[in-house]
Order: sequence, then C-alpha cells, then structure tokens
Amino acid sequence: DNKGPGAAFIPSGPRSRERQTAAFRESLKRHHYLNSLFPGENYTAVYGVNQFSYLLPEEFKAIYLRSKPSKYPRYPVEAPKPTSSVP
Amino acid sequence: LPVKFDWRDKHVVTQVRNQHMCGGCWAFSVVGAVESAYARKGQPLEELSVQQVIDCSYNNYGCNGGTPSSAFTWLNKTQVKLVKDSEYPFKVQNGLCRYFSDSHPGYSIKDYSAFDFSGQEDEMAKALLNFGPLVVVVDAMSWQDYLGGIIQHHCSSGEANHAVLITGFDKTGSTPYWIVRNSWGSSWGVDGYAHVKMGGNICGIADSVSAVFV
Repeated sequence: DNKGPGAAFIPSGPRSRERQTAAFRESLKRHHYLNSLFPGENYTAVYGVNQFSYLLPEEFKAIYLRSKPSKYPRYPVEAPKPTSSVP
Repeated sequence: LPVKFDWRDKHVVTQVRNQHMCGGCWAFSVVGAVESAYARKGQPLEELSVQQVIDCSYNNYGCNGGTPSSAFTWLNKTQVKLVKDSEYPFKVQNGLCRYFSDSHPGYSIKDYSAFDFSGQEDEMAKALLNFGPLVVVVDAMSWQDYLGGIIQHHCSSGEANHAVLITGFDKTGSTPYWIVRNSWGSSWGVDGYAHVKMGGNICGIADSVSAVFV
C-alpha cells in the first residue's frame, strides 16, 4: 500500500508498483527478523520502516553502498614510558 | 578520556546532508571532515562543496563510488581548494569538474592520516579528541532498516561499503557507542546519525579510519 508509512519516500523512476510492494513486504519480514534476535538487550538498535523500505536490499546496496575500505597500517600505540624517565 | 564527547557540542560539525541517489558517501564524509577541521581552527563553520569532490577527484568514480583515502590523496596531492557549497552546489549526479582561479577563496588541506584502529578503540577515541571528526568506512547493509538505538549486531567487519563521519562517543551508559554522522538526510536514524557500539569493531568501524589536518 503506497499510502502506508514511508509513502513519502518512494523513490522516483521506472520501478513498478509491484516491485516496490514486493520490496516493502520483504522489508517488513526483515524488520521482524532483525528485531527478534536480541529482544532483551539494553538499548539495542531498532529496525523498521524508513525511506529505504521500498528498496530491495540489492537495490539499496547498488545505490547507497558505493565505498570500500582501504588497507591502512595499524595505529602505533606509544609504549608507556617508565616513570623514572618522566621529569 | 571523557566519558562523553561530541564535536557537535563545539559547533564544528555541519548539518546532516542527503546524498539522495548518488553513491557519493565517500565525498560527503571527506568534505564533512574538512569542514570540521577548519571550524576547529577558528574559521566559520561552512558547508563546502561535495559536488566539487565528486566531479574533480579523478581517482574516484563520483556518484558511482569512491574511497575516502583516494579523495584525501587527491586533495593532498593537488592542493585543490574546496569552495563553498553555495558556489558549487550538489546536483545528485556526476558533472564536469569546474576549475577556479588561484585567487578564488577556498579550503585546502595540509595533510591527512589513516590508520587501522581495530582492537584499539580507546586510542581511536583519543584520536577523535586530538584530530577532530574521523572518516570511517563501515558495513552499512543493515543500516537500510535502522531507526535508532545502538547498533551491536547484524553487520560485520571485513565487508565495509559505506563512508561516514564519527563526531563523538558516549560511554555514560552500559553500552558505550560511537556517534556517527551519516549522509542520508536527517529523517534517517537518530536525526541523521547512527549510534554504533564501541569495542568489538562493530561494522568494521575501526578498520579504516582517517583524519584530516588543515
């Protein structure tokens, strides 16, 4: 139902209503799964309907997740100096 | 180390922006870091041009993707001056690089540093205090559905795919967390921010960390 929560966030473009509806249904199932795994945990994240709920995960990834990490050197932690050498 | 710190409280972090359907998170995170670095040096807090980085950082792919490290390398090597956002506004697509005269006012960087802080998130917190907001690359696959709370599960290290900016941390509660500025608009998450558990390299948040100097 396009008038449901998040309707204002439906992406423009040639995506069919059927595809959006399918993506939204899949999102609801995913939210249920994500919220069910650690229910008693303090302050744990909550997952639900937002502006991306009409996107399939692969569409979301293709549009928004377009960076990748670089291999950096490990941060060199300074070894603590013996107190005798501290003025 | 203070138990709670956020560069927003020092008024050196610009508002959350929205990359819309442009895969330019890498540019938003890098520009956000430069904006904060200048504000920390006493300059007025200004929104700088993300579009300039998207169009001109030749070693990246604009809205089709890129890495913060390549953007910092480009900024450092070319000494390009970033102009204000109002002069070169964001248009949600790649464009031709616009050049400005040497006398045109802008903001270049002096250097940047990049490290792997995995297993050393307390040191990373110190780096945040010393160097300003940190650019990191995280696995944000499950962030598609995030509404709020502290992200502790459903993502992994080693699969990072999204660049963001850490502005602070909060260790006052039972679950310490990083305060992470995203670029998906202020209606996403906690007013545009995510909270990610500190320790354990959640979502690979400590794997690729960079800071900029101006």
